[in-house]
Amino acid sequence: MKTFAILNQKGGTGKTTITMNLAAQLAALGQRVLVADVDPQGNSTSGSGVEKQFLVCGMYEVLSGVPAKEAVAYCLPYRYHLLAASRNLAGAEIELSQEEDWRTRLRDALLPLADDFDYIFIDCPPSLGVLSVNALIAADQVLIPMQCEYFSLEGLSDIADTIRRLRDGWNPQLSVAGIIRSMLDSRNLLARDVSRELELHFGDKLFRTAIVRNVRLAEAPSHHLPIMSYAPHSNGAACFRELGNEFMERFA
Amino acid sequence: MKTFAILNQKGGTGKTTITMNLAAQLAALGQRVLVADVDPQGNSTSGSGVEKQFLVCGMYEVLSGVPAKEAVAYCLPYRYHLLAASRNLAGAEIELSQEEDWRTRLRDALLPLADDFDYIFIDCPPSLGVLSVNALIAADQVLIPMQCEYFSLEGLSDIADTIRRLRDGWNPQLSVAGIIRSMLDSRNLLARDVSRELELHFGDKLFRTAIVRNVRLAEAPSHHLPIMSYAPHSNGAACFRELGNEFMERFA
Ligand SMILES: Nc1ncnc2c1ncn2[C@@H]1O[C@H](COP(=O)(O)OP(=O)(O)OP(=O)(O)O)[C@@H](O)[C@H]1O
Ligand SMILES: Nc1ncnc2c1ncn2[C@@H]1O[C@H](COP(=O)(O)OP(=O)(O)OP(=O)(O)O)[C@@H](O)[C@H]1O
Ligand SMILES: [Mg+2]
Ligand SMILES: [Mg+2]
Repeated sequence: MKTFAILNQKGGTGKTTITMNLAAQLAALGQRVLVADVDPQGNSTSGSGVEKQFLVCGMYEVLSGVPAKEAVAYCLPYRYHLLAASRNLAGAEIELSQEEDWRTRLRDALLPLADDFDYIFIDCPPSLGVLSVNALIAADQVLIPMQCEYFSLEGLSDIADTIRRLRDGWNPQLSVAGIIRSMLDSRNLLARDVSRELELHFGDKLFRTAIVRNVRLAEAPSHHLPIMSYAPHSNGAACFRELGNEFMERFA
Repeated sequence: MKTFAILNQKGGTGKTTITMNLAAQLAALGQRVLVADVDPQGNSTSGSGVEKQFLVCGMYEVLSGVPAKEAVAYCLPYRYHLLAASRNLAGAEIELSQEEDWRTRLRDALLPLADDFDYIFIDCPPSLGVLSVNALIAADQVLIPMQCEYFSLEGLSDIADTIRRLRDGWNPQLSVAGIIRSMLDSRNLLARDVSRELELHFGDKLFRTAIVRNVRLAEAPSHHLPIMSYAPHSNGAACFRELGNEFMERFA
């Protein structure tokens, strides 16, 4: 089992969209995949068709000690399993930070699932706080969805600092798996400039596959469908077929 | 003085872009405006041309007790004053939450500035945690930048719950000033559907002015310029002229 944190503290960079559609693509390729939603917004949860308010046992309960196996559910159109974000996850940040062992709660909760899945994707909130730190300690690697814009570029050094800090203290094997360009509009100059900067700084860590801006990707979650089912002939679907293949090439 | 929190826990909805350019537009109309950056990412800070790492006294220091007057600096191209986000603001969430009076730190820090400014805009991080709660208790009203997409619509009920909770406990006058549609691409059906939902639910609270998607707005902060100076004839600049006028009509 390989565990990936999908993280960028910059908001709106495509974390949830990449988590759900990449996980669905790998599941379609026959992999056993779990999506774990640690974002209090619960977008991976609602996009997968699960209603937060009706959820009896989700991520908040698992972080409080309930075995993860009791919270995992299969999501049919996506063909992956989901550990959903519960309604009261928003309160977890302050509550958890008062506990002695708050940093390793998610890691310890996911360990018993090691034989059940090939990949786990943890969809993170746009922050480097308690829940994201939990994800970074539970993960083997980090995938960083990134918009090719000024503010996104600025934020990369903060993520790198946080990963380095956690590697020295809590998770020695943690590394950056790669950077995925998202919502790319290659017609505009800014995106081309930032893309070139990323190639210079990150070399091979920058995925060849970029996810282009495609409104079908923004529409699909409201129908609770992965892009492959909602709009299989769209540019968005083509990007995720390619991304699935590149991911398998790099990590299988 | 009127204080506005610019908040939406959904990431990437245009909070920083609207904070900086609306504040600059009001300053150009002769208003005395302060931008307070409580987002550890510090995008309003870097976009205004201030380097976080060289900052001696910023938001973290002010929340720890340093008088705000000592941290406020004038930003020439924008013609507003800025209370910048300091480097160590990221650590403030956990540190502050251990203090008895953590919720009212920002409110108490801004009170002595009441005679110096007409408007204060607080740029918030994409979360409803400790720093955003501080902003909501310090503010009179909340402006909610909003993308016309599924996940953004989902998140509105969480903000409304948080505002209601704080109104009952800590800030009885807190109200929603308005919702501003951002990055609007009115050609696509999803945006038109969501726009109609917003009109139904929020009526007059929905600003008539929408900020359209315009790459000049994404380029301007890398030049440390407001859109009015960077690309005065762009669609983005036209939107902010209109937004400045609508804002004055509603709140002056
Ligand atoms: N390639 C794309 N093309 C068009 N729209 C996209 C694309 N990727 C994501 N979106 C839309 O952009 C918005 C932001 O994406 P998403 O919610 O996946 O980002 P995020 O990083 O998870 O956000 P947050 O920081 O709030 O968790 C969403 O409304 C989503 O539907
Ligand atoms: N109207 C617009 N047209 C084009 N690009 C825009 C527009 N508004 C914002 N952007 C760009 O979209 C990205 C997200 O906007 P911004 O950073 O202002 O959102 P935010 O809500 O402050 O994000 P965060 O949740 O990370 O604080 C930025 O790269 C910004 O430059
Ligand atoms: Mg998300
Ligand atoms: Mg911002």
